[in-house]
Amino acid sequence: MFELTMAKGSILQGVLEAILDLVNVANVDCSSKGFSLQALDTEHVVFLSLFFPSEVFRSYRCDEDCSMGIAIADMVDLLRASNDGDIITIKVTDQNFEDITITFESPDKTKTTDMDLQLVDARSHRLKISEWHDMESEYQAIFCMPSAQFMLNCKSLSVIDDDVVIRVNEEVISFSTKGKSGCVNISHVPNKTDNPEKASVTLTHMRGPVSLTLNLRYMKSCAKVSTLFDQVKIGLSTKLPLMVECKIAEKGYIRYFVAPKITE
Amino acid sequence: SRKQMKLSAFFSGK
Repeated sequence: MFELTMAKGSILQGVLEAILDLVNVANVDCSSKGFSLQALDTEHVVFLSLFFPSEVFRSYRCDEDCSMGIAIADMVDLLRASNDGDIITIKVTDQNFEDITITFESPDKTKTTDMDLQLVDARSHRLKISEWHDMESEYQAIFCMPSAQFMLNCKSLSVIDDDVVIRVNEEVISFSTKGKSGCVNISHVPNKTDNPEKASVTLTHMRGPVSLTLNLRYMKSCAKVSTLFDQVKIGLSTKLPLMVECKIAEKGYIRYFVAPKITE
Repeated sequence: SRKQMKLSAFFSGK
């Protein structure tokens, strides 16, 4: 049996809402340690992997590891029907592994709403990329910045063009674009420390200058999720997809891996 | 012109 409870408006609900523009179906794995989700966008440019440790939920129980495919848009639609103050329970019983049950309980416990959501096949969303998760040292540069600043950069650049070039070297981290109507270049002088301050842009890992070109549509989508958190960590390498990561509590994370654009 | 890469270019074991 698997069962988790959370308050309406909790971080999981916020994240599920924020990933909807990229993801329809996700593969969810539950273990005693927590709730993880993997999903691939329909164009196979972005892979999303998140892990919510059990302690971030109001209560959490998982007797046996389980894996299921969930139509995220349908689940979010159901969750939206909850009222302020409701406690939301998501449950899968061993006897019935064809759907999950979502329950809302009103704060005064006088009203309960039960809904069943059919599970779907999401095996194609399961990429064996676990090795990427421990590949921080393989990235040529990793920096952290306030997620509000990341969102602002993406919005400012998308006025001009669809792409952003992110360049990182020891002296500067820049976001730039060039379009028909002009160009924008946003430069940040980074701090260099292992303990990034919340308000600053910090270069935490540097093996050499690197630059990548990315579609701003995907970057804005990553930025949308990141604004649920204070800071975002971005890793660049010419041999790996761009990594955008936010930490959830001590052990949890949400990570996007975004394939860049190349010059033909 | 720029071409959008797919994740499969980085990873084959799907």
